[in-house]
Amino acid sequence: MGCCHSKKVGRTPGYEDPITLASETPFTESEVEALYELFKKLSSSIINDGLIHREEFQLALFRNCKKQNLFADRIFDLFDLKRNGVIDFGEFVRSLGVFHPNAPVHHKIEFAFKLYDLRQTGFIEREELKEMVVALLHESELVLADDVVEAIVDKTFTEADLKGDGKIDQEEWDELVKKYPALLKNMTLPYLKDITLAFPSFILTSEVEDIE
Amino acid sequence: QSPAAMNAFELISTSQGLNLGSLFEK
Repeated sequence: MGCCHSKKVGRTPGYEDPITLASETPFTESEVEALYELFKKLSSSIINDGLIHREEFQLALFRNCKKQNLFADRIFDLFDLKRNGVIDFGEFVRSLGVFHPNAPVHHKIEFAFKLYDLRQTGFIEREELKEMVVALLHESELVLADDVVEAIVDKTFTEADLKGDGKIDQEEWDELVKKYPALLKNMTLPYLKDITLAFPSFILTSEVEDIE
Repeated sequence: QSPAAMNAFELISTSQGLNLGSLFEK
């Protein structure tokens, strides 16, 4: 549906053409425009420079920019494709694309594997798994004795480490996810299907006219 | 489900830091 009175609006330096971004992701051009509304909000919450800083990401997730969280940090690092410490609009859209309900499942599986491969060795190692369990317990203020944590990690490793080499590779992760599809639940954001409804103001400022 | 009975990854996946839905809350 086209817009009657399109108006050019100022774009940040990291802004990328919605047509290009739509061609590389599951989003339509209109959805990319709607995501820009969200991006503007997130990227101006602390420093108004058109880039999402780690503190702004934390603020959006937790309503607290000082809160340290291992998993939020990992997500930020994976979104930061250029590894320059900030997330620009193109990175934001491309990374969120993995979370779209229509994104290929193998992209979600790969992203989750990278997320849990804390030290980026190509494997999820036992120490990393324990570190993540301990971080989760700390975050949730749950207290479990160390031997219980060890038992949880051991049991998971016995199940996942099919080759028995003490580490989980991508292939073993794929098998584990087949067995426990719920492990990918966080990798799909239903919101992304309704993004144009959540951020409708783009309709008034859109430069894009969709041809349907 | 008791945390002790969960698969470690199931437990981890409950982290608020992995819930990107929060980004869309106004």
